[in-house]
Amino acid sequence: ILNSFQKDEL
Amino acid sequence: MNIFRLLGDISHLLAIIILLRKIWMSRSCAGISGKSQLLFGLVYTTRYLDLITSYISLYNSVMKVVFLAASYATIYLMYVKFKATYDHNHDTFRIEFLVVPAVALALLINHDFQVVEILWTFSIYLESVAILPQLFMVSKTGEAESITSHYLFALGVYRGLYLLNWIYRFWAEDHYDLIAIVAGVVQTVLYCDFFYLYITKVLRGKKLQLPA
Repeated sequence: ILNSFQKDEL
Repeated sequence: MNIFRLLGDISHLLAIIILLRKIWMSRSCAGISGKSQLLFGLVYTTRYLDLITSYISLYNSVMKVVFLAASYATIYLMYVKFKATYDHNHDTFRIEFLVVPAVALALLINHDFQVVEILWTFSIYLESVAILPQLFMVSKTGEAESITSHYLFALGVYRGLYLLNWIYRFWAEDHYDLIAIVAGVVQTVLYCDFFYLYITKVLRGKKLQLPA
């Protein structure tokens, strides 16, 4: 599963 | 943080400021789609809920507050203060055709079936099509003021720069988010014909006139 990287983007 | 994302955020901020300033200085929202602005307000509201819960960086928090505040201010100016100048007749895109599929898709395709994640996914899908009412309005009126086209250009470039940011992050940090990337590609592609018109016309000092 693609890791939904920590939402550090706007 | 990388240069592509920083330039993207600056371009995004520039777009929002250009629009807010245009409406405020001209005291008119002629030629601007209020529906797109409502969708952007919904995008930022559903995406930046984590403003309260998780702290990533001062930059991240400040930008989220600025985007939310500017978005709400624009909606206020369009639907309350300068309501009389709002062009109902040309802002007719049925936004339920954008919101409903975005909700459905967010429930079907997401990374994690949690409320915050579903809302984030919804905001990503909605943002990719949120500009359609505005582009539709420009096509209906057949033209756009140059300041509006600068706004659209900055807004289109922002997500295009994010695509470069995702390529960089895949290469440098070895992770990627396919949901954000696919939606970002769709979003940027929607601007392509506008980019063509902007570069061939507006940058040559002509008015943005769509071929009738």
